[in-house]
Amino acid sequence: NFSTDNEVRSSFIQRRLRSQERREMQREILSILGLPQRPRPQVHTKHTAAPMFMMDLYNTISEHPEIPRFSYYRPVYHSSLVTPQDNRFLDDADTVMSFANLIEHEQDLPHRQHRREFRFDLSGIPDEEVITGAEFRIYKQFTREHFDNQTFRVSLYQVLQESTNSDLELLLLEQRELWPAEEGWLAFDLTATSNLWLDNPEDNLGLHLVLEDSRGQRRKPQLAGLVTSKRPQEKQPFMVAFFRANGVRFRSVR
Amino acid sequence: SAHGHKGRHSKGAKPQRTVQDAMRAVEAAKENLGVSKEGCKKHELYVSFRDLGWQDWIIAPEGYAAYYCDGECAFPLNSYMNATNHAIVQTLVHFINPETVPKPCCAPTQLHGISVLYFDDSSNVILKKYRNMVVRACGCH
Repeated sequence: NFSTDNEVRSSFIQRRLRSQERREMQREILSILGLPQRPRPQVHTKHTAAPMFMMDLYNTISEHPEIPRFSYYRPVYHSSLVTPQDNRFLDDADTVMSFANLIEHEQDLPHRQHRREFRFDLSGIPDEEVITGAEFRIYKQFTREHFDNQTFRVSLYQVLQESTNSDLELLLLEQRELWPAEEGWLAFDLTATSNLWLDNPEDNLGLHLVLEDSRGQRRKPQLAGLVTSKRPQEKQPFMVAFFRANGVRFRSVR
Repeated sequence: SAHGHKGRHSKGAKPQRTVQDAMRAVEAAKENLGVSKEGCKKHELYVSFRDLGWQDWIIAPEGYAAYYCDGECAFPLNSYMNATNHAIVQTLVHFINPETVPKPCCAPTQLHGISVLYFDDSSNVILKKYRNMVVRACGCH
């Protein structure tokens, strides 16, 4: 009556499930996973930045399955997606979720060409989850031409209010100095903002990124090597949030 | 339940079965049958997300070894490491009163978690840790 990993009984021959059995099995597994039905993603490329980052995290925790909750080392500026060597330690997460930018095309309208907009749909976050950390991540490529010794300042704003004209009410979240020769992922802390958006979804009006040169002139973010578009795929900007389960997860009664 | 009825049976009444009687009955049954049902053990059960046709939304893993527990929790349980004290008592009481007291259950005693990486409807990616998905050890409860 005692069995461990090395004492497994192989009691049946592998066979294909009949369609009814398959449906029942799917229903059972979905129930265990806490999903009402199977997700049907519109786009499921695994080679964009967010899935690649999540895959890195998955591999990190799969290598240490004994850790009860996975730990994540927060990179501030790194060439690889997940680097366990440095930076602040984010723990106690039961779930990590990445969000793709909903703004499909870059608007090059005259009043908008020096800033980039990002918007993320947080409506899929389950009620029982509490955000313990969130980041906006954007890739900075190496740039040499024209700007050898010039630094840039990148600012990330939360949009507080939109109006019909070009005026916006913005809240500065974070500013960074950038050097042309630097390359890697920049991570901006969005923990407070995402908690606000979670409590008040109507306040989720997105983020604005603004680049200035050393003279305070607004510039296109691309000039500093910031990847704000869909290409290259593996360097697309995205948002990531870490969650902790708030209490016991209940499965639905069937 | 012991209520101090020892030696107080009325003449002509059916004698109450004792633990010793139950043990003898079990041994006799085993000898008569010539076989003993397999004990409580961990069995293979692999859940394949690929075979379920979910490759389009589950990124990793392809599946996982879930295992399950099955087998008989038969007397004597006290020689097994993983039977609870109560399961041992329950086995004995089952023999005394098989109609009303069931045998102990063969069930997981240790469970482990797995992590699943998947897309949601909005093509966001979710990495979730599910506890208690993999049977590590089985025992009688």
